[in-house]
Amino acid sequence: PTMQNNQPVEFNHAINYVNKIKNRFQGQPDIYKSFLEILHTYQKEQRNAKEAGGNYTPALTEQEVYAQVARLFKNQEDLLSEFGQFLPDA
Amino acid sequence: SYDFTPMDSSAVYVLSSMARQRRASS
Repeated sequence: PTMQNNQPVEFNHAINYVNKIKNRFQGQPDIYKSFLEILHTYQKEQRNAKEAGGNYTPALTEQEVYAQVARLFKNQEDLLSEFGQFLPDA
Repeated sequence: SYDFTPMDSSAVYVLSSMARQRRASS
């Protein structure tokens, strides 16, 4: 029951956050696109690691994801700190 | 507005699964 109650919260938070980024970078679609690419690379690496059952180290660590997003979101401290709330082990 | 493309939706999916993982490991 706890998981069912928490999942929509995380989902809504993610929707709001993606929306906020889209709006913030409306005039700079490349930044938004790069952000999506970082997320997809991270997800792909996580999936590879999971499928390899511990025999594969993801090429993109959480720290690297954070660093890449920090470079992308420079001068947008609020977006970056909110991103930190999603990232495991940040 | 919530005018989401499939790419947006997958970003939402990745972010929410990251948040779940974060909660599971804390």
